[in-house]
Amino acid sequence: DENLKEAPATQPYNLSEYFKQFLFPQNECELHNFRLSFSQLKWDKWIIAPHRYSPQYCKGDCPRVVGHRYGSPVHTMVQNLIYEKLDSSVPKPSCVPAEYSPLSVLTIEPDGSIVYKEYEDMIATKCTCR
Amino acid sequence: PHSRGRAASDRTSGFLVAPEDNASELNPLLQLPKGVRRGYALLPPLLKVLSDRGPQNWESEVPRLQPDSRALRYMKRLYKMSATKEGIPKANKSHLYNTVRLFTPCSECKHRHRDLMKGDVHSVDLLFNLDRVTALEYLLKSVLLYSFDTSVPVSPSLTCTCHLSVKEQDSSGQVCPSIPHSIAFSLHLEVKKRKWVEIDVTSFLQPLIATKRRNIHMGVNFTCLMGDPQQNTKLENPVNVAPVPPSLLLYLNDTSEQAYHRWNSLRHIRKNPRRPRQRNGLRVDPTGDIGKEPSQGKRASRQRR
Repeated sequence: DENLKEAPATQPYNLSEYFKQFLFPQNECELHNFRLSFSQLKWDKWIIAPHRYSPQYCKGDCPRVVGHRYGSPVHTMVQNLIYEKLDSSVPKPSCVPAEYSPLSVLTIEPDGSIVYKEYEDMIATKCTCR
Repeated sequence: PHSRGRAASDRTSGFLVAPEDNASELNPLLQLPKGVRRGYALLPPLLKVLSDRGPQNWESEVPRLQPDSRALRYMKRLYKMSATKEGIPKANKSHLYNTVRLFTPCSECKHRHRDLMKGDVHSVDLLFNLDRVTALEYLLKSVLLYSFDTSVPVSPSLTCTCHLSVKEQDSSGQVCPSIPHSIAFSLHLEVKKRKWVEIDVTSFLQPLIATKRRNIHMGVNFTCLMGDPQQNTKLENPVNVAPVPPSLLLYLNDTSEQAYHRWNSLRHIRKNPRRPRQRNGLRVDPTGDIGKEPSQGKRASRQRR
C-alpha cells in the first residue's frame, strides 16, 4: 500500500505515452521537409525551372547508442562518450545529411544564352549522426 | 560528410570563368592575386548566388540580354524531357549529358538573300560567342537548331540543302572568308507548324570547340525545294521558307565536382546496392566511355565478391 500511495496516480490511458519516451526519444534526428520557390528569392527572372525546390534538412537529437540505426561509424559513440565523460567542450554528434539527390536547373546566363545543368547533392534524402 | 569540399577548392580553375577571369584561365601566369576569392569567382552563377556574397556580386549574374522566345520554348521542352516536375534528373541511361547550352547568334550578323536561277538561297553569317562554356565541360554533341515558323502555307514535305562553312578570323578580328572548311547537308523534312529541325554538326565543330575556341563564325546557305526525292516527286520551285537564323545547341559533359555524374551513381548502385554511395575519383572520359577501374579497384571488388 505504501508503495502504491507513493506511486504517481497515472491514468491507465497515459501508460502508452509514458513508455513512449523510452522507445522513441523526443525529436530524434530525422529528415524534415522544406520547400521553397525561386520567386521568393527573386531569382525567377533567370532560373526558369524548376519553379519549386525542396532541399529538405536534418534536425533532431542524436540518441546515445546510434549504431546501425543511422549507419554511424563507431567514432560517433566515442565522441559521445568523450562529451559525456571527459570533456563537455567536445560537441555531441550532430544530425547531418548522409545522402543527397541531384537537381536539374534551367537558367538564363548573363549573356542571354540558356543552360540546362544537373547539379550534384542538391536535395538531402537521408540523415545520420556524425 | 564527404571530404570532397577540400578537393573541389584545390581543383584548378575549371568552373565557369567570368570573362574578366578568362585571361587567368587561359594564361596560368596571370593567376588571380591571392586575396581574390578564387573559389567564388569561378563558380557557376547558381552556386555563386547560393554562396551569398551579397546581392551586389551576383547582380552581375542576372541576365543582361533576354533570350529568344523560341529558344526558351525549346529548352523548356528539353527540361521536361530530362527532369521531373520537382527537378529530379530522369534516370535515362541514353542521355550522358549533364549540361546543355543553347546559344543564339550575335545580333550583328546580317541576313543576306541572293537571287539565283534556282530561286532564293538564304545565306546568313552566324557568330556564336561561347564564353560561358567552362574548361571542364566536354563536348558530346553539337546541333544547329532551326525553327520553321510556317505561318505561310507550304507543301507538307520539303527537301532542303544546307551548306555550312566556317570562317576563320584573322588577327585583326575581321571576318575574312579563308578557304572555309565546309560541309553540305541535304535533309528531307515534313514541315508541320512550329517545326524544330536539328542538324548534327558535331564532327564539323568538334575541332573548334575542343580547342576551347571562344567565338565560332560560320556561313550557312539554306535552300528548300518542295517535294520528296525518295518519292521521286519532281523537286519544283523553291519555297520561300525563310528559316529564322539557327541557334547552336551544345550537349556537354561537365566533369566538375558540382555537376551530377549519373554513370558514377548508376555504376555504383549496380555494384553495391546496399552501401551508401561514396564519391570515387574516377575521371569520366568526355566521350562518355567510362574509364577503366584502377587495377587495385578490381582486386578489391573481386575480394568483396
